[in-house]
Amino acid sequence: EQILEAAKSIATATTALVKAASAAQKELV
Amino acid sequence: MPVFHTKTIEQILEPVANQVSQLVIIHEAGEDGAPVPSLEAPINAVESAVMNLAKVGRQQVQSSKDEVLKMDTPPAIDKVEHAATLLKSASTDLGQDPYSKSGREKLISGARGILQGTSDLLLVFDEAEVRRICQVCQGVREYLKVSEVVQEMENLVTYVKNLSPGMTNMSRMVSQRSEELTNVNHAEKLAYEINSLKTQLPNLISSMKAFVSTLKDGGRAKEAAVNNRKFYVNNISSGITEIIRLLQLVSTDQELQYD
Repeated sequence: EQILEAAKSIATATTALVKAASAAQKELV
Repeated sequence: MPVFHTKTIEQILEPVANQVSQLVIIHEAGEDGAPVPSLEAPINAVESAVMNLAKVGRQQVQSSKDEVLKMDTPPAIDKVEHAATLLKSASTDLGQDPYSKSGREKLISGARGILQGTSDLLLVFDEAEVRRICQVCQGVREYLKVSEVVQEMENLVTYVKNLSPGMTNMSRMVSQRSEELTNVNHAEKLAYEINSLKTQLPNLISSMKAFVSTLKDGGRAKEAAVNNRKFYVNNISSGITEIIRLLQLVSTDQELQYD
């Protein structure tokens, strides 16, 4: 359970990071 | 898009995988010409989540008795930690130059590494869970052999009392596992096998009862009763062996489609 919770946190943080990185490019496209 | 083995892993990783795929597509199409905004805060958030996962993973390794898990967890943690280092480096590169090519590439490699490493780690723990279910199945299969020494009604009652909780526990674990699998063929076959076992258990008990009765009646029809009991023991044992095989399949194993 602890591993699942920790993995969820990583997934959320990584999704937010990649979204932020993609956002500027999408505006340009 | 990677194929995720269980619904839990899929729910956790699919959004990240989708997002990373989009970033890769933008990059490979050469459309990432805009300056990348400062990613320091989100990268710090990822780093902190990675540190927590590594800590929890190492704690689990210390407390687990599963030797395979102890062996497979550290490389997965290393992979996630290495990916976090790449992201930090990407942040530095992009901080200096928001158009930095190496920064973008490190960002993509880092995000992919986080996805892959987290997936590896979740799979290591999932495989440990599968081994735990398989052990329960093996325990029940072993106990079936004890049916051969039951000769009196009193022993039969004890035998059923001992077998039933194991069988119930096994059924519950296998059913839950079946509901967790993303491969529909594997899930359906597991559900079929466990239901088949549930229906055969009363037959086994009846056959044992019949055997005990034949002994009471002076041993007439003893051979037929033994064969009948053997038939159900073998059927249930084979069913459990098949369940163990199905539990160990991964989502990309396709052989069941040709059954």
